[in-house]
Amino acid sequence: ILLSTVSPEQFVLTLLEAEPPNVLVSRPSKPFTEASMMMSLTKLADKELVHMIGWAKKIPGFVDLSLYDQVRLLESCWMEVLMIGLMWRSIDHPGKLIFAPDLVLDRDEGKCVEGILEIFDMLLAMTSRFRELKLQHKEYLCVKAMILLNSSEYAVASDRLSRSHDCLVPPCAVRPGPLTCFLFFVHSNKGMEHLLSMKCKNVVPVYDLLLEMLNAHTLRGQ
Amino acid sequence: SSLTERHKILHRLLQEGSPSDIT
Repeated sequence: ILLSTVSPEQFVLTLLEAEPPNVLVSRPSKPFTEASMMMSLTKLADKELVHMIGWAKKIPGFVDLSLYDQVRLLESCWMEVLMIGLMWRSIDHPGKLIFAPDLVLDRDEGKCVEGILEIFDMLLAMTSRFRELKLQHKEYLCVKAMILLNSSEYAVASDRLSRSHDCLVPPCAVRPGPLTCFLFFVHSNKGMEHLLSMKCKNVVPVYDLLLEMLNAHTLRGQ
Repeated sequence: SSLTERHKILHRLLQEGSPSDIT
């Protein structure tokens, strides 16, 4: 994609084509326990993370960054990207969290995992705000890309990335107020702390890419 | 630890494969 010639509409189309596929994680046949719910959620997160890397590579400007900067951006934003995806899937389903097409959780099901009900309530509240503000699909795509491109706490210097930012401005300028709100609402601290605590208490084993990303968060915190 | 050491899978995914190659 030649960013110097791309129109905002083409840019949004590129974001649409970069969208990851729906990930399936079958719901256990028995009622959830703390361990089985955390197992389902972490398995899902790990699969989604793999697709998130593929998504990020299709965001214009991203692969032109150094590998170091690509890692730093993904390290910073992965939980927020997972959260906004969950909120978008849940936007038309008040009171429910659509983690996956085959993993739909009611708010009260969060009672079986210590500390997660508070996070479910926060996610449901944020999703309600998205619903009230009538978040459009195009806006969701732009906000998610913005979360990635703005995520590093360090400045990432790249002309192509600046151009990507420029391309995001026109689609977002139609409703700058609500869009700023969307960015403001998506915070991952509580979710990250909860997952870390579940891992430290050995409620659920954490493997693979999810473990790498979680460890990176721990090291950054230190 | 360096980014490379702590992100072996992430590095591999960024450098080599598409998700369909990996999953």
